Amino acid sequence: ARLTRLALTGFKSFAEPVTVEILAGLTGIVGPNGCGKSNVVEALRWVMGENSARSMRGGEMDDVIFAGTAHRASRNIAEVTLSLEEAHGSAVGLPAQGELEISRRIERGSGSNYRVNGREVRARDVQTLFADLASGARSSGMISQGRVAALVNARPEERRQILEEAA
Amino acid sequence: ARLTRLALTGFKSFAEPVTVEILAGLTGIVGPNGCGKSNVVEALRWVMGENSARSMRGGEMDDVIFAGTAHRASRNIAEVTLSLEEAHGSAVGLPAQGELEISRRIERGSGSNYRVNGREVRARDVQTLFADLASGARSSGMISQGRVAALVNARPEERRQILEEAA
Amino acid sequence: GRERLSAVFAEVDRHFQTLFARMFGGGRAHLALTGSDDVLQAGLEIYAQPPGKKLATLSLLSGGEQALTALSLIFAVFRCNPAPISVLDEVDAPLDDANVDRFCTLLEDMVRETETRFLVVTHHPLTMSRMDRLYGVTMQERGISRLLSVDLGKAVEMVTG
Amino acid sequence: GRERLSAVFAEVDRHFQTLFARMFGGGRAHLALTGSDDVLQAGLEIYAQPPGKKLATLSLLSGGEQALTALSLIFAVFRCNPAPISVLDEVDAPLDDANVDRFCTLLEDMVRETETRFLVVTHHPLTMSRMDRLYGVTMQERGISRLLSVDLGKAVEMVTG
Ligand SMILES: Nc1ncnc2c1ncn2[C@@H]1O[C@H](COP(=O)(O)OP(=O)(O)OP(=O)(O)O)[C@@H](O)[C@H]1O
Ligand SMILES: Nc1ncnc2c1ncn2[C@@H]1O[C@H](COP(=O)(O)OP(=O)(O)OP(=O)(O)O)[C@@H](O)[C@H]1O
Ligand SMILES: [Mg+2]
Ligand SMILES: [Mg+2]
Repeated sequence: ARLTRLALTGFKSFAEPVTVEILAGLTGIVGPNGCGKSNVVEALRWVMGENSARSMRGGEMDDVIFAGTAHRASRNIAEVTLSLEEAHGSAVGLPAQGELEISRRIERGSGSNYRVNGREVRARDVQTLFADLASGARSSGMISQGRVAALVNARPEERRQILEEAA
Repeated sequence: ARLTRLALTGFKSFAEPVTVEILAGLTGIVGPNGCGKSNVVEALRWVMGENSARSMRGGEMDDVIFAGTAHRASRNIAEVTLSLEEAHGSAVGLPAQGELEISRRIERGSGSNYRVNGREVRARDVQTLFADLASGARSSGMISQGRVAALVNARPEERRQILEEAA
Repeated sequence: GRERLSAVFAEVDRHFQTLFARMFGGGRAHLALTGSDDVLQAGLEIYAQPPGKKLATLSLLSGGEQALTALSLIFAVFRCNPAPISVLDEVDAPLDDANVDRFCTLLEDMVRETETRFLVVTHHPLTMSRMDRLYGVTMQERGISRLLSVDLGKAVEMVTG
Repeated sequence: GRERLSAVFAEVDRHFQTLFARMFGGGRAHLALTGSDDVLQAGLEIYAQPPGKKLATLSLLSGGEQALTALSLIFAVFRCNPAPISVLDEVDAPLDDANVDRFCTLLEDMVRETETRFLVVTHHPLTMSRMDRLYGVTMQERGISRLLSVDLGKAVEMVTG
C-alpha cells in the first residue's frame, strides 16, 4: 500500500483547504516557528485514528477545529482525508482494491466520524486498517516533536509494542 | 555575590580534574554529541545541592562517579567545588566575607558531604545559601536539556515557585 | 508576606508583557493568579497570544513558541531579582534562525542590565557567534571529557565533525 | 505465536546492532527480552555502548546519543516490516552536524531498501539539502497556514527570517 495524498480543511491553523502530495523518498517540511508544520503531522495522526485530545496538544478534541484569528471567524468543522493506493480494504469490509480514501470529520460539539470511500465506518476499523499496514497514529515511525528519545526512556514493557509492529 | 569558578574531578565523564572559569557575560559551551556538556551543567546543579539521582539522569547518586571507559578503571570518588566572591556566608554560619568555596564530595557506597571553606556543613545549609541568592539546583534560571518548555507545561500551582524566586 | 508577593507578581507580570512582545516581535501576554484569592496560595497562570493569533491554550502553541514564552518569563524574573548565574542547555534547539537572533539579542540586554553570568550550551553557529567566549568540551580520549578555550572557527569545526 | 515473535525479535536485534554501529560510527548495542521467559509477556530492554565508552544505563546517554539510539531501533523495525509512511518531527534538533550527516545517509539507505515515504520536519539546513523535495508552510496571513513547494534557497530563507 502507498499513502499518496493528505488533504486538510479547517484543521487547526489550516483554515483554507490544503493538499499535501506524499511522494516517494524524502519530503522535507520547513517553515518558521509556529507556522503549522507540526499541525500537518497531527492531521495525519488524527485521520489514522488518534483518539487522545492531549496527544493533539489540546484540552478536548474540538481544539483541532480552526479557532479563528484576529481577523477571521472560527469554524465549526474540520476534515482530513488521506488517500491510499493498492491498499487492502478488507479491514473495513471493502474488497481488496486500488484506491482508498479515508476521511475523518469533526463538528464542534458533536464528535467525529470516519468514512472510507464515502461509506461511514467505525474508528476501530480505520485503526485496524493501519495496524495491518504496520502503521497508525502511535506507530514507532510517527515521531511527534520532542518525542524522538521517548522509546529509549520508556519502560521495557512499553517497548514491546515495537516487536508487534515488526511482526 | 558572583560565581567565579567550577572545578570537577571524577564527576561523570570528567575523570581528570577540570576547571571552568565562570566569567562575566555570555559563555558558550560547545562540542559534539556525548562529549560532556550537560555533565558540566549537572556538576553545577549537584554542588548546589541537587538530591535527586533521577534528575542527574542516573539510577542512584553513585552514577555521578566516573564509571570508567574501555581503557580506564572506574573511580570511587567524585568532587565538585564552586567558588563565590562577595558572598554572604551567614546561611552556613560564616561571617559575611569575600570568598566562599563550596564543595561536595561523594564516595561510592557511602554517600556525599558538603564543605564550605573546608568546614563540613549540612546539605540544607548549602541549599539555603543558594536560595538566598535567588539561585540553586532547581531555580528557573537553571534549564537542563530538553526542559525549556517545562515552565509552560507545568500546572499553575507548580509555577508559583517562580514568584518566590523573584521576591 | 502578602503585600510583598503581590508587588512582586505585578512587577514580574509587567516585565513578562514587555519581554514577550520583544521575543515575538509583537503579540500580547500576561500572567494571572488563579485558584485562590490568597496570593500566598494561588497558582500562576500564563496567557500568551503570538502576533495575529487568537489567545490559545498554552499547549496548542508550537515547540518554538513555548520555548520563547518560557524564556520571556524566566528573564522577567531575572529583571526583578537577578540570579548570579543562569545555565541554558540547548534552549535554542527548537528555534528557527530569526528567533535565535531575537533570543541572543535579549540575552545581551540581560547581561547589560544585570550581573547574571550565563553558561549557554549550544550547537547553533549563530548562537556561538554571539557569545563573549567559547569553551569546547572534547573527548580526544574516548569517554574522557576535557575543556579548552576555543575561537569561533574551531567551535564550528567541533560540531561539524 | 511464540515462534513468530522470537524470530522477529532476533531479526530486529540483528538489524539494530548493525544500524547502531553505523549511526555512531562504531560501538555496540543489542536488545534483550526481560521480565519473563515467555516472549509474549516479556519487555524489551535496550543495551547501548557508544564507541570507547562503557556500557551505560540508557538514561546516562546524552540527548544526541539517545536520539540516535532510538532512530536506530525504529529503522531496525522498518527493515523487518516497513511501514508505508514515517513522519519525523525535528528529530535532528539534538544532533550535531556530523550526526545529522550520518542520520541523513541512513535515511537515504532506508528509502533505497524499503518503499517507506518519509515526511521530515526540520530547521536544519543540512537536512534540508538532503531531501528529495521541500514543502514550505507559511503564514503570510497571520494565523492561517498554507503550503507551497519551495527550493533549497527559498527554504533556508524561510527559517532565517
Ligand atoms: N484550532 C486551532 N485553530 C487555529 N490555530 C491553531 C489551532 N490549533 C493550533 N493552532 C496554532 O498553530 C500554531 C502551532 O503550529 P505548529 O505547532 O504546527 O507550529 P510549527 O510549525 O510546528 O512550529 P515549531 O517550529 O515552533 O515547532 C500555534 O500558534 C497555534 O496557535
Ligand atoms: N559516571 C559516568 N562515568 C563516565 N561517563 C559517564 C558517566 N555518566 C555519564 N557518562 C557519559 O557522559 C556522556 C554524556 O554526556 P553529556 O550528556 O554531557 O553529553 P553532551 O555533550 O551534553 O551531548 P549532547 O550534545 O548529545 O547533549 C555519555 O556518553 C555517558 O556515557
Ligand atoms: Mg513543531
Ligand atoms: Mg547535552
